[in-house]
Amino acid sequence: IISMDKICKSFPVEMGGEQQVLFDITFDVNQGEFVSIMGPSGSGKSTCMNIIGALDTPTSGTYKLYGRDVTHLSPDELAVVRNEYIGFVFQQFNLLSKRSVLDNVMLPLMYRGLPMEERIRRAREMLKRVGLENFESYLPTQLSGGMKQRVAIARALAGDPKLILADEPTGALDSKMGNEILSFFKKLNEEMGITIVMITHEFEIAQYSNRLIHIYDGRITYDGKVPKD
Amino acid sequence: IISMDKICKSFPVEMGGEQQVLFDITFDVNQGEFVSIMGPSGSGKSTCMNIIGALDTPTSGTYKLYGRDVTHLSPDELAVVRNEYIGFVFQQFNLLSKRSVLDNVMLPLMYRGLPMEERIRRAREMLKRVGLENFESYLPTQLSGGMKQRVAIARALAGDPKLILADEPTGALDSKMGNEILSFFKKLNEEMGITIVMITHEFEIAQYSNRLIHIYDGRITYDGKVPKD
Ligand SMILES: Nc1ncnc2c1ncn2[C@@H]1O[C@H](COP(=O)(O)OP(=O)(O)OP(=O)(O)O)[C@@H](O)[C@H]1O
Ligand SMILES: Nc1ncnc2c1ncn2[C@@H]1O[C@H](COP(=O)(O)OP(=O)(O)OP(=O)(O)O)[C@@H](O)[C@H]1O
Ligand SMILES: [Mg+2]
Ligand SMILES: [Mg+2]
Repeated sequence: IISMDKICKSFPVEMGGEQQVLFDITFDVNQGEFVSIMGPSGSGKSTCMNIIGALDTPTSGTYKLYGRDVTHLSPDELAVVRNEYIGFVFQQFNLLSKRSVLDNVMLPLMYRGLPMEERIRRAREMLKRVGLENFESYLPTQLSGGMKQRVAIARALAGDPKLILADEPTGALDSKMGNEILSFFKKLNEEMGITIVMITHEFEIAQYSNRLIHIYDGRITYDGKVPKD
Repeated sequence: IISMDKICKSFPVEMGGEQQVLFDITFDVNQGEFVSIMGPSGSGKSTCMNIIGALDTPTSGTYKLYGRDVTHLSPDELAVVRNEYIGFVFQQFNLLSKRSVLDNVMLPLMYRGLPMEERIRRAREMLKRVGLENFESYLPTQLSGGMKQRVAIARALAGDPKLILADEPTGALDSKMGNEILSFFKKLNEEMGITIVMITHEFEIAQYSNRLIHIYDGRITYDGKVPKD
């Protein structure tokens, strides 16, 4: 369902220069896989994830999502694809600071044509999953770092996505909470066949997945089983 | 130098209610100590740190910093105390998005009356320490999550603080980078007697400190040696 072929990405930098950040990234992900992406800070993981999630376009190379060449879709068409298939947990959470926790979690459900009661029910179910059922009327500014992260996770899951893209979903969480959330991800993957691609820098968290891709200086340096050590 | 006595903190919540978040927090930290604070997400660690850093005032109880009762200082006096003694690494980095990396790191030095060349020299030295010497003219929006965290660390250290307050300083960093930065913290603590209070949820990181305080539901449940396990 995800097909990256020789994906390169450069960003403009001051004085009209360019900094290349991704070099010929090539890999496929099939439905039902649970992939971890690891690598040093600044190596290009989030940049890669943004292209997978159709939030950014590559400078060169081809990216197919569910068989469609995403590089040739209009921004509106991209938004439709994203809302239909993908739940995204952002590295910096990206919550709407003026809307309540419940509103934030319900946001992806707006595009599904579900009735209000159903949207509230699903949002509340996910908030309960991440231990925040008592905080639905709070604003993001009234939450701790780890609570914001859990709202971002609940929001990604509320829409019943087929594909979850999680950028360091446990970075702000303690070990117990991180393991609870990853066990839930594993359950979604094994019982419902949901495909998960997750960036993490914690090896203990990568153990929940069944494939590891390592990115170093914008290149893939490993793609295979998750080592036990 | 830090003296917390029966510190309580409540926040107002909707409908005029109040949520108590810290309950009778009492502990002292002496110059030269390296303390870790651990505990579940939402347990009150950052709230406690904000009071220690004189960024917030307790609802009741007394807080003395360097022997002065901080609860009775005016906002201006608090700002002077903070700028003189404290380097703060915020959980959400709090970088100025319209200023360059170098400007962000130099910011705390503005209050020291140092000449421009000296401020630039110190900022560059700290950027080199965190591996970002090639990124001084970048804007925060052009950086990865872990790079922003490293800029926040460099900024906290540039002012030669006597007291470092670090709220999850390695949350966005890979293991190798996290250990490099903690080794540097340990060096500052052991060789220069700098006091460090650090929130972390990674046990491997807490090993660098020589005292562990555990907070659970707003109360201290452990205060002693760092367990090896
Ligand atoms: N401005 C605020 N208004 C209302 N409640 C708040 C506010 N700031 C924090 N809280 C509440 O205080 C509690 C503790 O928050 P705090 O940020 O100290 O947690 P933490 O231990 O740092 O958690 P984490 O590990 O997730 O960062 C949480 O329940 C949070 O909702
Ligand atoms: N908008 C941008 N403009 C310029 N450079 C950028 C931009 N976004 C990212 N970069 C650069 O791309 C590189 C990779 O960034 P990316 O966010 O993908 O790293 P990462 O692997 O996710 O790191 P981390 O683990 O720290 O989150 C970095 O050197 C960063 O400075
Ligand atoms: Mg990243
Ligand atoms: Mg916190």
